[in-house]
Amino acid sequence: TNNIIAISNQKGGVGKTTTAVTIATELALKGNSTLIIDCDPQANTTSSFGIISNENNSIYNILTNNNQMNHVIQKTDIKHLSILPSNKDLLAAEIELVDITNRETILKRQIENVKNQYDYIIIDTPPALGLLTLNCLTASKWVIIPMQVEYFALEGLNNLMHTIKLIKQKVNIEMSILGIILTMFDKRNKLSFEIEEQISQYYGEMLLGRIPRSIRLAEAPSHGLPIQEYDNDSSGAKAYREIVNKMINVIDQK
Amino acid sequence: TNNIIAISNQKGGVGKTTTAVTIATELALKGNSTLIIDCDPQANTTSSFGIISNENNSIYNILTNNNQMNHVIQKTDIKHLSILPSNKDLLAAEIELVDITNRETILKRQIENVKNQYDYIIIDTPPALGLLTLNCLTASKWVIIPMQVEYFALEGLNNLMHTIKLIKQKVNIEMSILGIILTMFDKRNKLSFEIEEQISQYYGEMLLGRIPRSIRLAEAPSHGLPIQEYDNDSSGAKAYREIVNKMINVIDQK
Ligand SMILES: Nc1ncnc2c1ncn2[C@@H]1O[C@H](COP(=O)(O)OP(=O)(O)OP(=O)(O)O)[C@@H](O)[C@H]1O
Ligand SMILES: Nc1ncnc2c1ncn2[C@@H]1O[C@H](COP(=O)(O)OP(=O)(O)OP(=O)(O)O)[C@@H](O)[C@H]1O
Ligand SMILES: [Mg+2]
Ligand SMILES: [Mg+2]
Repeated sequence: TNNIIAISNQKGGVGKTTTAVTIATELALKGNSTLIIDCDPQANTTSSFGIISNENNSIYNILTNNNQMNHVIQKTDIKHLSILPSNKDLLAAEIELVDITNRETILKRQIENVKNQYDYIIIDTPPALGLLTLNCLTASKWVIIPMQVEYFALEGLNNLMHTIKLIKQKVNIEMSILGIILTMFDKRNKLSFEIEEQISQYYGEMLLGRIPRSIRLAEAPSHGLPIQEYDNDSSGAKAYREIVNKMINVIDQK
Repeated sequence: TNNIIAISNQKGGVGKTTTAVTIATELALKGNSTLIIDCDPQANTTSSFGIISNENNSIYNILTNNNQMNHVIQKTDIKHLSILPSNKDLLAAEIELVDITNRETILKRQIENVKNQYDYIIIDTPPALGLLTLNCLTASKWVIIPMQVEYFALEGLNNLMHTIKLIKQKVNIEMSILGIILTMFDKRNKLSFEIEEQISQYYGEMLLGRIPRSIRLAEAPSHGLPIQEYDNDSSGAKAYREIVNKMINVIDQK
């Protein structure tokens, strides 16, 4: 596949992991062979599937020791969904990779070896614009930007758009923005609507939709289950299902 | 002063910036001469005070060109509160500092030059455990850990405690944990209480208190004002006031 999608925003706690886990699961449930890559040292994507990755079996070994992808990729409990897990070893990668030539395309080259086995590849990124996130954006054809409807989110978006433009010019001409998802949207407060209004003015055509604040989404990871397995009728699961359908449309049209 | 307090948690979006801004403002309003340092490339602390730091006048210049602290520190609109601002130049610092000897103590050495001018120094850190955060933790005598009452927060806490122990052993023997603050606490949902219960079991004596989810706290930064100036009677402002009183007690007892 060329459908490699990074979920990225350097602002913390905006729902990157929740979006990556939910979208990857939805694609797999539709029968698509899907790989999810956890590129965050916090390994929240890995624990969202109830997986604990041991010392020698994580994305750290792929980025620094050049291990075989297929030796590290594991199956999840969801049919058609595999995972390249993370663990805290990845913390060291940012510093260890600095002196390596072509340090920003390591992940891209590794994915080349396995991409034909999948219909979609989803990459969860850490809250930063360092070497790990650079590797993820360089390896991806598409970027989805989850954003909370709060003030800091607006300021960070301009930085992120600027970074994506730089990456497109310098290392990855194919990359484009698949869309923006407004997460944890609370209809009871006017700030949500004010920020949504401001985003629509500048980036209106990129808006994929809103995800309501839904406690079921926050509960699901503590059971090691994606929302579809934990509570498939929740408002959060339904909202993500709609977004995935829109997403597939955008990809098929390009 | 030796009262140098880092606000740190590598989990994103947990209220680090909101906590740093609110605590620093509260200390200044009580008449303490206070410096707040923004060590995050997102510069959310800087924009919380309505400040836009220009090219040559930010923490980036302190860490990489060895500029004088007093040439970069600015006054805020709050009496007794000054700021060492940040901007997106800081993004490059992580990579630029790698080859420098004693790269983790640059901030500590710079603070030595000005610490006698202040009663308290508060440092906002980025959502990561990289070189910038290492500089902040090495420079600090105390660490405050804001945590959301959500599942991922629990997992991240053990990693953070592990990192703090390492830093204490290797670079900064004086450092200790001032306390944990539970942020965006929502009394309407049982997950908040479940997680609070789990934290109390392991770290009960470190709990400084809870901050309720309060929309006024999320609105204040869009006006470039700390909560005390935006809405001093809000539940958020009151909860932080209580926490600051407890914090001062802990510091005075040691
Ligand atoms: N729509 C939602 N409603 C309620 N809670 C949510 C929603 N989406 C995410 N959450 C919760 O909010 C917290 C932050 O989400 P998440 O961890 O996915 O963000 P992130 O951007 O990946 O964070 P980080 O920057 O640390 O990687 C989590 O505890 C998650 O369970
Ligand atoms: N008690 C609260 N009630 C409601 N909203 C809050 C509260 N505390 C913080 N917020 C809002 O939640 C969002 C995240 O908070 P903040 O930016 O302070 O977290 P952070 O840990 O500094 O994030 P980052 O990891 O990106 O640095 C902000 O939009 C902020 O305004
Ligand atoms: Mg995440
Ligand atoms: Mg912050």
